[in-house]
Amino acid sequence: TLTLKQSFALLESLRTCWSEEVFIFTCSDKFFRLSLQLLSRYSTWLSSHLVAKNACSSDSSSNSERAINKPVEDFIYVMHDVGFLVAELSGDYLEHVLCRLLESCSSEVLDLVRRGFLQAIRSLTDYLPILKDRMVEGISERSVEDLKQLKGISATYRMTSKLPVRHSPYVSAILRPLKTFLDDERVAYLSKELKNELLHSIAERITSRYHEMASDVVNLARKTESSLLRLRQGAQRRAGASSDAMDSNISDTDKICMLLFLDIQEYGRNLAIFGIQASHITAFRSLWQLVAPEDRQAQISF
Amino acid sequence: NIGVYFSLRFQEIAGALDSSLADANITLV
Repeated sequence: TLTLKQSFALLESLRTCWSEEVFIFTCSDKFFRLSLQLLSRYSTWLSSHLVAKNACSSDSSSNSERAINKPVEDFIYVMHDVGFLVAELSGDYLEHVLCRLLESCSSEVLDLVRRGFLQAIRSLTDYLPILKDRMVEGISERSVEDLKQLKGISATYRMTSKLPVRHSPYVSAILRPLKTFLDDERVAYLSKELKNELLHSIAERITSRYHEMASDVVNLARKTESSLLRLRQGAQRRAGASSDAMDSNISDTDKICMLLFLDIQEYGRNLAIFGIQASHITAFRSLWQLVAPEDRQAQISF
Repeated sequence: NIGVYFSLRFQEIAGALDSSLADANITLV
């Protein structure tokens, strides 16, 4: 069944148009046009109030502004209703209109009405990928808050000669928003396929952000280390000392990569709890190549 | 008069939908 007041009103209006109490055959063309207008109005509502991501308004209480601040989980209802409406309208509803009310019309007219209806109904499905993207983006952004702790790694390993032995605490939190989302009661309105699609898309987006942020940390560590090395070598040359002792130490970048390697292995194990194989995610493979030691580069296993 | 009849029906049917769509909030049935 439908979940939203607006979707329910659309279906009721469309049904009223072609109900035996209201419909008059001599006004068929007008009722057909009215039906298309009703679908168009609902479509505009979806577009302007739910999908208008970049709506700009100086009035903070405008509808668009409020729509943007809605929890993305609410889009589950919209996705569910759009799917239901498309199935219902292109099935039983269209059959009722064509086979019962307009059965005396020529096949050419029936074909035109059928195509007109189907085009209007299917245009609703154009919103599904946009709604899905908004949900993926909204939920994965919640994980970015925990990923920001990555920035603290550099400072930690620049101050110590200790080698990392276990993963960082932030790793356990990265997928928590995904878990919260999947545990939400609204998810019951998603089909198994759509739920799975969202799960994989969110995991891919989070991993992609993880890769971006880890790359920034490693690149910055390399740059800093390279600058420090040049400074040290300059100082040693001036003092006439050998640089051998310095070169034999494990660098800060190595330590950071060692920790990140432990982190992404734990992250990969956490992904597996959701039924996601980390090695199937392109960004995870890039992340692995970024931080894995030479002898572990070839195969992703943890 | 069929024209008047349809006009009234139009207002009734489209009006009912429009009043629902005027609400930007996601409202459960």
